[in-house]
Amino acid sequence: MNIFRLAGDMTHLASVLVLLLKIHTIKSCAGISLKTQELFAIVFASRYLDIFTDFISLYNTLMKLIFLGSSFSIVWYIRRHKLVRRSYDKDQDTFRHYFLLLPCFILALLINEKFTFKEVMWTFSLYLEAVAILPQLVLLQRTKNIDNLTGQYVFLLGAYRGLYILNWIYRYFTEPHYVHWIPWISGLVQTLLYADFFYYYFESWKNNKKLQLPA
Amino acid sequence: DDDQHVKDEL
Repeated sequence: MNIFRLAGDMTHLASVLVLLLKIHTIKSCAGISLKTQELFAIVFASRYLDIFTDFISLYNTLMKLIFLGSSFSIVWYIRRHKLVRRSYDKDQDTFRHYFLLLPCFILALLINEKFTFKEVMWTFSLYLEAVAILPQLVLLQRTKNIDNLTGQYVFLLGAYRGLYILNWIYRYFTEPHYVHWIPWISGLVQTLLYADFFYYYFESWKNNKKLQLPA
Repeated sequence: DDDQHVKDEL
């Protein structure tokens, strides 16, 4: 494992921890899109179908369990927890996320490395992860006061994707036959979706002003 | 398995 990959995983883990901190301690999910969280839960459930069949490393299995457990518990919190549920911006979080599922699934059926159940589901999870942030970005645009934790959460998620690209570049030059167009292109699309957010995040940080996205 | 090695990523 190279440094970019480890840093990417750690940033991903940190993003989840920041979100759990907000939800668990402050009992608030204001500014967080339930739609995006539901998509992430589907992403991990369809990607980690191999968790009990293919053992890669203890690290790998543990991280998979963490991402599965955290994504489903976040959805549970926002939907079911008495206090957290009250802070959910339901009227603002209106992205039709179900409309992302079918195109991603059809694309996975058409464009994949191998036409098997596990492989198609894995590819589906990559396509879906690429666009899963969209409801969250739309909600951010509509939020007048983006709190620090929400801003940091989205920043860490974007950083995780950027670091994965560096990891692929590194692996391409250090490992033989390491060419994987499907994860690379979907990962690149996913990272580009954060470009706009990054711009305003750094601007607000530089000018020491509150983060706000233009509508 | 050649196409397995990207699956070590999360």
